[in-house]
Amino acid sequence: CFQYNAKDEL
Amino acid sequence: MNIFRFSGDMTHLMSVLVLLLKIHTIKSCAGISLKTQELYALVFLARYLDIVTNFISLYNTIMKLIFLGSSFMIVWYIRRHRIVRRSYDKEHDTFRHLFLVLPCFILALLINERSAFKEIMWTFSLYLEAVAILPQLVLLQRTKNIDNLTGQYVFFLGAYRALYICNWIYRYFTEPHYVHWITWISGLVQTLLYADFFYYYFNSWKNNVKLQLPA
Repeated sequence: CFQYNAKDEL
Repeated sequence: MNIFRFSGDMTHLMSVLVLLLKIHTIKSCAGISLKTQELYALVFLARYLDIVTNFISLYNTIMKLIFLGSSFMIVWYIRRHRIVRRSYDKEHDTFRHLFLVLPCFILALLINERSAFKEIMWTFSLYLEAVAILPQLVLLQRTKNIDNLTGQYVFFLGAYRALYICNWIYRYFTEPHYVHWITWISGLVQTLLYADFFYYYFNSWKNNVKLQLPA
């Protein structure tokens, strides 16, 4: 499954 | 949040502040590319579509608001402010937006992690940010005398990108399953675009001479 923790960056 | 990510955000913030300082206090936007500033405004608009729906932290929300607000403020200053706009170098800032926006948008439609609207816009913003500095670099090359603030502005932007790469390397080794090819490759391309500028920036600093890029 995809991890979306790059979205916590600006 | 690690030290690289935080330092990266701070140098990004510094670059914006240096630019606003130049525009607001000296009332000049000489050597600043309006095209690049408009592309950045578009980048933040496309990336922060989730600003109200996806809350991560107060820090994130405030920084997003600062980047959105400042990018539109800078564009407003260059286009509309009656004194600032006179110093805009229209003749040399000739890069066409569409040459960058269109390929980035098509690429985002083709290569993305998930084909939802917000996801495509987010991916588009990553691709566009990678190349948005190009009009500014072209303008610097055409400008004979680059003033200190403009040089520092580009330097801080480049430092922000380099620190983000350190952040990704750090996160890769410390967080489970932290793999983001799209973010990494577009980020790497973006950082490489600054390599040439950095070379001349450090040379001018070392030899204590005025910064000038070869044509």
